[in-house]
Amino acid sequence: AQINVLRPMCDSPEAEEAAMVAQDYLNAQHTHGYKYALNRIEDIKIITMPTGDNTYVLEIDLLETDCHVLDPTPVANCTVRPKVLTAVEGDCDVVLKKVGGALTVTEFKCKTEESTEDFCLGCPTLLPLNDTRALDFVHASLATFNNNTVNVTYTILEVGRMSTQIVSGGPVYLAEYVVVEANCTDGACVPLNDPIAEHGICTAKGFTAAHSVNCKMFPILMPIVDANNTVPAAPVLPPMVHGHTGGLSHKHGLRHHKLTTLYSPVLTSLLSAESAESAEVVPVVHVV
Amino acid sequence: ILFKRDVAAASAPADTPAAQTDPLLLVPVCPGRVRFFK
Repeated sequence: AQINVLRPMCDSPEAEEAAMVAQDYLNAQHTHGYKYALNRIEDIKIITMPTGDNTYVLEIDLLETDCHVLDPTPVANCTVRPKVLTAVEGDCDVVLKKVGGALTVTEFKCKTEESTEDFCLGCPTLLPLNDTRALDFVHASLATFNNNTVNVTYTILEVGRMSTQIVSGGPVYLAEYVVVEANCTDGACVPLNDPIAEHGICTAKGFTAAHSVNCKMFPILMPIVDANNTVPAAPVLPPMVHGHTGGLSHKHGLRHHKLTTLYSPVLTSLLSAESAESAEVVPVVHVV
Repeated sequence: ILFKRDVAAASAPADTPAAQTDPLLLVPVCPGRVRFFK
């Protein structure tokens, strides 16, 4: 029995197809932070087992976009953040299986980092998500937004990013946060736990006392109803796949939101093995 | 008179001495193109 290892070109249609499946799968796995867009396919191997099963081992480089994971905008229409705005990058190893012509992700391992190459004097600097002063600014800007809405009060579901920029008047804060409709009594607000509760993302800039705030509300997708089930189409996210470990954004060091780190129900050597092959342009390598 | 030089039908590994001296044998296979920025 032979195991064939094929190394197609990283820009080949089959590599692109696998990378797009991986990108969409990884985006569906994280419930916090922003969607990631494919930047480059670093490497690909297609392993054909004696049974005829194909396993794709893929290394991809992803970049953070400005679309929050709750935003229904397709990632293809999202804008990748420029590095000077402290972009966040994800390097992922992904294992996919091709069954019946369909590619399915079976394992992945991701490492998320913020870019530090393009720091410049006067550019915004990313702040930890628990920065007290920046959080005060976020709440002040939300109060401004709520003062300008009628009949609806919003509360913060998640802070996406906070940064500061030094200008002539001192440090200016820039913040992005997700809001959701809330039920407020005596100043205490509880997010509405309703699939059709309005969600949106707000961007605020300025000082705690004087700022601008702009919120983009996500379109509400009505639940799909059939005779037996009511399936909320959005904004409910796909459930986390069992067996993942580590890496959820609210558990990490609060520097920024990260991709889910690892999903490997059966940890194989495919995710961690360093390739010893050097002849990468030889199309087929037969391994007995 | 134009002479057409023979070129290997199959690409050679990029790290062989032949590939390092002959740019025609260098076929960038991986990594792929950068979509946004390096």
